[in-house]
Amino acid sequence: KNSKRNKDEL
Amino acid sequence: MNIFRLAGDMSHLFSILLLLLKIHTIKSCAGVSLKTQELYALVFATRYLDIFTGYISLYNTLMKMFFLWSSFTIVWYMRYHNVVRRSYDKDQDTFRHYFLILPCFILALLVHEKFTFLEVLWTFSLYLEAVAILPQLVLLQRTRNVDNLTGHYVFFLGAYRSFYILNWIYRYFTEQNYYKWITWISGLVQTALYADFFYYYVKSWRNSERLQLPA
Repeated sequence: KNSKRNKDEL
Repeated sequence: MNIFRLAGDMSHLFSILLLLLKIHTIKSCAGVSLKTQELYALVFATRYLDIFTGYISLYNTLMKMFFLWSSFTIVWYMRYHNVVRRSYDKDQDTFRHYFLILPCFILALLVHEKFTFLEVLWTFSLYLEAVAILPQLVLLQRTRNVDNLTGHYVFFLGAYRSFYILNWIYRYFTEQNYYKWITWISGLVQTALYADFFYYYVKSWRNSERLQLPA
């Protein structure tokens, strides 16, 4: 799971 | 990015702009809970540390910087600005918000996705944000006549997480194995806390009368 996508929300 | 998340972010941004407008233009923070503002400053400080470690998008970075700057600025205004601070009713804003911080931190140490420093702080910020509005809601019940700006501020602040719930539903159905239980449950608790406020807010808007929460 790409970590960037993991925390792409505010 | 989807329209629900954009609507949520814009609602959140708008709520903060309303509060900044109130404090900066009429130099008043009557009816605003300093404790909720301090909790939100802590939420952003523990959640947006990743602007130093990674880059997601210009939008993401700019919004995080604005949320960090605005939350600390509002706390500074309410604590130290000698005109604004006079309108802060500290003997009404008595919710013991420190009692919210420790349980959220302990829960983050117990329930998280990964046991790393940033991840535990990030999880802590989610739990804390879920309950951060409590001092403000308690203060609204004590403040007899809630002024419009404060009422709108709380409404859009509550609406932002409601839009996020629609965003999570949308992403669950459109992206493979997208699930974030901790975020979702925290968001549901957070929005549930606004339930009765939303009811009285819509009622006051429908009957075009002043917003009053029952004591």
